[in-house]
Amino acid sequence: ASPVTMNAFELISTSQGLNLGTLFEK
Amino acid sequence: MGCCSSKKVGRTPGYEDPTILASETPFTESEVEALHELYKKLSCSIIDDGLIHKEEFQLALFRNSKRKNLFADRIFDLFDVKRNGVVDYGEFVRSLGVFHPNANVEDKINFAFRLYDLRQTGYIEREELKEMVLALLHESDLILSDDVVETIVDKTFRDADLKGDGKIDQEEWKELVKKHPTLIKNMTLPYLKDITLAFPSFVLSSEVEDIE
Repeated sequence: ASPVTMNAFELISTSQGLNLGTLFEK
Repeated sequence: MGCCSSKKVGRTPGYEDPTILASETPFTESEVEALHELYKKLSCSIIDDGLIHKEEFQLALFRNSKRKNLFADRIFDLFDVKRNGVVDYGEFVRSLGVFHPNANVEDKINFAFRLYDLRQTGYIEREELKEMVLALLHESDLILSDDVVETIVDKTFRDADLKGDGKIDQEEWKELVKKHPTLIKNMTLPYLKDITLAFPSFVLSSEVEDIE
């Protein structure tokens, strides 16, 4: 979806800083 | 990443009985123990004191200890429950528990609200939302005009700010998440269900410690 049509929170949730899954990568 | 010189489980600052941590979180006892392996790895990657410092958190997230990121800062601050600048083992396990697939949805919604309430006023304010959108754009090397950013923020506020007072309170946030459940998708880490598979070395290292 284009950023313009997205909910701002949806956009924010894509931040790498919120991707804690990286902690589990070896 | 480096490795701690200490192998003794009990030396980890903030170490807590796995039975207690398992009873207070969605993790099983063996998952809590497996998380200890991850914790040890993270907490000695730069400063070998058995505590997670912000630089170590950044290193784990971005492979770069100096990379500044608004959201990583907020997550770290929320994990640092005692507000002493470091995340100890108990804080780490309890905070990660919120991200468990079986964790209470209410807890996930509340955690996300606190995360986005940048200045901890009890509300997500328009300025805070704009600051987060700008931070995300900056991080993603996306350039959008100020008008477009304003449009995105306005649109979100029209959707979320039901009382029309220019800020989003917890109740409004809950309603928004009900309407758009994907907003808290990032509050669930599927990895946490397979944590014992991710860190099978726990079994080995605990056996070694028993022998010692």
